[in-house]
Amino acid sequence: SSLFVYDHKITMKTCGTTTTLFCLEEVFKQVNLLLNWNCTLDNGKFSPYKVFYSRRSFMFPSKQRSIHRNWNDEVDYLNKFFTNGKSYTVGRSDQGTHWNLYVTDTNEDSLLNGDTECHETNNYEYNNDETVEILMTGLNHKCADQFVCNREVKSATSSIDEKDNDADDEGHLLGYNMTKKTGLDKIYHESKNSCFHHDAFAFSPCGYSSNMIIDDKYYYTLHVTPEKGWSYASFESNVPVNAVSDNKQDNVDVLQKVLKVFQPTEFCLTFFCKNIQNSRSFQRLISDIDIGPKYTKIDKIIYDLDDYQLLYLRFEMK
Amino acid sequence: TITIKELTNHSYIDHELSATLDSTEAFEGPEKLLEIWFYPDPCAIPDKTKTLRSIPVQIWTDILKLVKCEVLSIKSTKCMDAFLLSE
Repeated sequence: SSLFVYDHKITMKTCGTTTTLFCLEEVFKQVNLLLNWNCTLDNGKFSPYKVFYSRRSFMFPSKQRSIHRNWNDEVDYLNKFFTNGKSYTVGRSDQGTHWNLYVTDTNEDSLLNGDTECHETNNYEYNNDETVEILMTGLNHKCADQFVCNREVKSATSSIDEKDNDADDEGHLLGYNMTKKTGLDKIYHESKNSCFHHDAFAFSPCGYSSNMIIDDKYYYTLHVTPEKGWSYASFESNVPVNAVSDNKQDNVDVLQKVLKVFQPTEFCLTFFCKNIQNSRSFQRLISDIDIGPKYTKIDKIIYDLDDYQLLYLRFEMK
Repeated sequence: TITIKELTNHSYIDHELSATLDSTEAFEGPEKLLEIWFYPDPCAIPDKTKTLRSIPVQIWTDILKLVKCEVLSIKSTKCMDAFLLSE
């Protein structure tokens, strides 16, 4: 799981039986208390600039906790916090492969406080926000095995050497090695002046999470559960690939690189894009992209969501 | 690409959690993704001396307990804090 905290937004991506939405009340309470950011309406609900909540259909929904067992319960819970949310089920709901999205209307009042000069400096980022997510199941066994480590887990009562330096931390060291071995640090062509940070962890008995930061402000994150029978990997990125690569790369290329690492039998891609005119990736993805002879496109769905375009694609291995 | 230096420049790392975390029961793949934008960009924040990144790590740790997650490590840059979490 991962959490990304920016000055103005947070992104939380949590795996397993986590109870993601149960943080909402405390987040708004602390933001009000510590930052004096009050986005409470007269009816007690909240109206931040924008909220997104999404997930693929679960493999084992009955094992989830509380509201997370059922999409409608999650939406009901979200509607207790927000007045202007919309819920979508995207893709085929009869195959357990669909994707769910809840998104609130944009609160344009948040723009009124702005610093005009600052906005102009950051105009490109604001107008060209994009997020791509690739959710993969049925990983190739050899590919999945790269994320199994079976390192020894110490008991909570055994003494942990607090003098260990970070480089000796086994879970992080193995995570680093997995990143290097699989080439997951080479997904993007960076420009000469790019800087890159990496943090990865190898779970025991298996599994892998990593956060990569490009140019101090963009992230891509991977989470892998390689168990046979329900193997799964996800890739999510807000890296503006064209800009970062000096127009040498787009998200079709990124997709191909990610698929090469995991070789899934099935995957879906979601792409949120604020400015489709400027996005070479969006234009290429909606055309009949060639991602190799192995895959057949099953679904292509486009939503016009307020100030974003959403593209959903699903592929299966032939 | 990354270098081995990336193992030594964490803002925070929990060695005890790292050593004792057993993920045998972490059976589910698909994640839940929550994104809350309080403002459209940092420029829109009225008082830039206080932002989400001013919130102490301990508060985020407590919030994450509600989610059933713990903090394994953090990397910080001039624009963001990236938390790597359990589960």
